Amino acid sequence: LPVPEMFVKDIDEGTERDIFDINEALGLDLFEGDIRLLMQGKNS
Amino acid sequence: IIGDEYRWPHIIPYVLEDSLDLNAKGVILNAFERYRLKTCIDFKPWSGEANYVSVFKGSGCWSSVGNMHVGKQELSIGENCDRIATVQHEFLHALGFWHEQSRSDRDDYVTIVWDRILSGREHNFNIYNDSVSDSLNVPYDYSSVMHYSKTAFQNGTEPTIVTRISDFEDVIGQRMDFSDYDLMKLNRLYNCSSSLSFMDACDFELENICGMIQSSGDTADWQWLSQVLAGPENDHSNMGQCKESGFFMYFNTSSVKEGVTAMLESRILYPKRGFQCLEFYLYNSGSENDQVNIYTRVYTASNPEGVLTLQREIKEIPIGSWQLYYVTLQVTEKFRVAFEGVRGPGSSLGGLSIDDINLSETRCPHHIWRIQNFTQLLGSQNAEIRSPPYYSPKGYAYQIYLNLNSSTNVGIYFHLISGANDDQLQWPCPWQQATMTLLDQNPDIRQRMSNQRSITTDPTMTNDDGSYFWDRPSKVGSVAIFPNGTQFSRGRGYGTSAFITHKRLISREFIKGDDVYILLTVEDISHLNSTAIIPDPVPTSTAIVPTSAAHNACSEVECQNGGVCTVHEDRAECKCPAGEDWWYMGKRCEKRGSTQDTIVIAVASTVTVFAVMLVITLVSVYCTRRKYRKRASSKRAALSLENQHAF
Repeated sequence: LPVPEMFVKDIDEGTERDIFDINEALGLDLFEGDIRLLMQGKNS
Repeated sequence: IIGDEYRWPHIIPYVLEDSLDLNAKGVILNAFERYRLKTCIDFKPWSGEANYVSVFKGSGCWSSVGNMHVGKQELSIGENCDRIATVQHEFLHALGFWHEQSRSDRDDYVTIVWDRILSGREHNFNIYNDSVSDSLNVPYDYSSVMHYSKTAFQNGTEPTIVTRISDFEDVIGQRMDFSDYDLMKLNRLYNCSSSLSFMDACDFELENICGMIQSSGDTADWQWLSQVLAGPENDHSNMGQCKESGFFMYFNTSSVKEGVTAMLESRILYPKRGFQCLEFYLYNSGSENDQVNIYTRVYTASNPEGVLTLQREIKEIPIGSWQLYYVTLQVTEKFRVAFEGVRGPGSSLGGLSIDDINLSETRCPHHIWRIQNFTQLLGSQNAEIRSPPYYSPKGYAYQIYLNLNSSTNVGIYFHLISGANDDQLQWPCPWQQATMTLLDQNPDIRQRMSNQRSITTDPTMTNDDGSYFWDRPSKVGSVAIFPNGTQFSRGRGYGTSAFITHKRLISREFIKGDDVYILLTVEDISHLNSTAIIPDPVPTSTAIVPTSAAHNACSEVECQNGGVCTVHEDRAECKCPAGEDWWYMGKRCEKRGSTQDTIVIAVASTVTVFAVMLVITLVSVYCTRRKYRKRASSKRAALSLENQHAF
C-alpha cells in the first residue's frame, strides 16, 4: 500500500529506477547505458 | 579495460562542480569514504594535476571508462543519480571497469533474450573479448555493483537477462555497495594491499584472538569460548550456524566479587587520519549493573608505557541478546583499544561477552535504531514502524519511518519533529543531510554491503499549498503521540518507497538474531555550497570546514575558463584547469598557454639571440678592420716622408 502523499514525499515515485532507466527516460543513448566515449572508438 | 594508460594514480584528484545538488555532493563524499575503507583508492581535491575527475550535474548518470588523459574528465551525477551505489558504479567506470555482463565469458552465466530488448538498444549488451577486457581471474559476479538488473532495456515486462542459475535472477543489479568480487578486481587492478581507513576487524574465530592481550594490571581474564550456559548460546559472527566454530570473548562476572575487572587490549594500531570509529557487539548474561569501559592506551615518546584514557562507560547492557555499540575515538599516536569488564553490584549468573569488533578511521553514525523481532514485523500486515526521536548535532529533532506495507519493497522516510530547541533553530530547516543505512551485519566491515540513502533538507522546497516543506513541525506538521503518551508535531516525511526489496532484505546479514539496525547520521552540509575545494578530513573533529571566510573571499572572485576558486591563507586564488599540453594561467585563469606556445617562444628567442650576436659580430669586424686600415695608411704616409727627407 502506498503511503498517502499528504504524509510523505517519495523521491522515487513508487518505482525503483536504475541507472539505465534514468538515462533512458532522459532520452540519452549512451554506450552501454551510462558510458560516454570521449573520442570516437577510443574506449572501445 | 586492458592498458596501463587507462589507470589513474592511487589518489585521484577531483572537483565537485557547483552545478551539483548539495545532496549529491554529500553522497559523493560518502562514496569516496567507501573507496577509502575498502580499496587503496583515495581522492583529493584537485590542485592543478594534469588529469582530474570533474563531477557535475549533467543529464543522467554517466562516466568514461578509465583515465582518458584529457585533463578535465567529466563524470555526471544528474537528477536521481545521487545514490551512493550509483556514484560507486560511475567511479568504477572511471577507474577502468566495464559492466559485469559485458565480460567475454558472459554467455556461460547469463542468457540475453534479444527479442525482449528495446529496438535499437541491443548494443548495450555487447561483449568484449579478452584482449580488450580482463576479468583478472575473478569468477563471474552476479552480485557485482556493475551488473545490470534483469529488467535492463526491456521492451515489455519480461526480463532481458536470465541467469543460468535461477537463484541469481533477483540478485543481479544490486545497488547497495561493492561486492567481494568487485573489490577483488579493483584491488588487483590497482595492486592494493591496504586501505587508508581500515584498521582492524576481529570475530575471534581464531585462537590467537587477533593479537589481543590480557592486561597484567587487572584481577581477572576474558575467556575464549563458543558457548556459555547462562548465555550467549552462540557467537554473533555465525549465530550458531557453523558447528564447532563461532567464538567470542567472555568475562565470567558470576565467579568474581564486585569491583573485579578484566581488561582485554588490542594489538598496537597506527592511526593515519586521527579519528576512529570502534564498533562491537556486547552480550550481557550477568548482572544489570555489570559494565564495560572502553579505554585507549596511547604511546608517546614521553610515555613509552602508554597513557590509559577512559573513552566510554557502557552501562545498562541489555540482558539476553547481542547489542551493537559504536564508540568515537580521536587518536593521533600509536595506540591500543582496551575493553574493561567491570563486575557490578547485584547477583550474576553469567557474564559479559564481546564479539565482532571493527575499528576504522571513519565517522561513527550518530544514532543506532535497533528493531527487534523483525521477521515477525516483515510478515505482518499494516507494518509501519517509527523510530524513537533523535536530535541532530545542530539540535533538530527527527524521526524515521519504515514502511513495510508493500509486498515487494521497504520504504524509508525522514521526518522533522518538534523538539526542545525549536525556538533557537533556523526555519525552514536549511541543508541538513540525513543518511539512513540498513546495516549489513557481516562481522568484517570490509565485506558489508549496507544499503544507504541520503536526503537533504532544502529550505526553499514547498508543498502544494505553498507552505515550506521543511518549516517548523509545530507550524506545518500534524499532531502525533509517542508510545509514552507525549504529544508532539511531525512534519511531512521525505524519503523513498524503494529503499530495498524484500528479497534483498532477507539476503546477506541485514537480519541477524532477528535484529535489524538502521544507522542514522544527520549533519549540516551547508558548507558544501561553497565553491572552495573540500579539504580531506583532518584530525580535528570538524572534518569539512571551508568556512564562511572561504565563501566570502571566493564570492568576490570569478575564475574564468573553468578555473576553481580556493582560499589559501585567507586569500582567494584561482586554480586553473590544465591538460597534458595546455593550461590556463593568470590571476583569473584568463590567459591560455600550451606547449606549442613554448616551442614558438624558444625558437623566437633563439633566432633573436642569433640575430643580435650576428649584428654585434659584424659591427665588431667592421670596426676592427676600419681601425687597422687607418693605422696602416698612416704608417705608409710616415714612411714616404722619411724617404723624401733622406734624399
